[in-house]
Amino acid sequence: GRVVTEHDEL
Amino acid sequence: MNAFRLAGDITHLISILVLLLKIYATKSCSGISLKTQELYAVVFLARYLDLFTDFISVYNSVMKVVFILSSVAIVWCMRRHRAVKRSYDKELDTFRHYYLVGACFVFALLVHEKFTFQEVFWAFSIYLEAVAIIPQLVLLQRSGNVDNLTGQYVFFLGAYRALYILNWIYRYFTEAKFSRWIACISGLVQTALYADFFYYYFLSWKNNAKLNLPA
Repeated sequence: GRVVTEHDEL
Repeated sequence: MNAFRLAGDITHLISILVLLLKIYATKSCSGISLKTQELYAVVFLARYLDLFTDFISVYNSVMKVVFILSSVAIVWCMRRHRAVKRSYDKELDTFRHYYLVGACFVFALLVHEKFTFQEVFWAFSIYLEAVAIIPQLVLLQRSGNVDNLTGQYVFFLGAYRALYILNWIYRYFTEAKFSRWIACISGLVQTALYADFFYYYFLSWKNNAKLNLPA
């Protein structure tokens, strides 16, 4: 499956 | 974290400080859209649901808390503080922002990274942030002339968006797996909304004149 982007931005 | 991202976060912070300064120093919120401020409060509350579940860095957590508290405080001030409330341009701030909330939520249900509670709310917050400035721009357009602090507030908000785009371009070329299309496309839309304002802002800056938006 596709990796969910880590939300490291604000 | 690259320099563009840091500069973006700092201009975002400056925009909030400029707004707080305006409200505190002049005890007035004339020229400021309560609807835009309410949308920002919703944006931060919806996006930072991960505050207690995903730890990224102290910087990240502190900024999240600052954004949530400042946006809620501004809304509270505009709604409850006696003097500030009086200066609110209610009759100019008539954009139906509830429609934006509804449309963005439906869109988030359709387009998201993953169908989970947090991910849908994250996508919703990204879409809503992209359009949250609209009531503010409409209000400025209607009132015509813009006071210095309000102009600077919107300028710094726009600068924050522009710097985030540079940050994404930088990350795209420097990171192996960079895929955040939802944030990037929404960010482009959001920044484009500022184009008109920026044009008149630079015109007034170049001519050393008061910022005026044509009707």
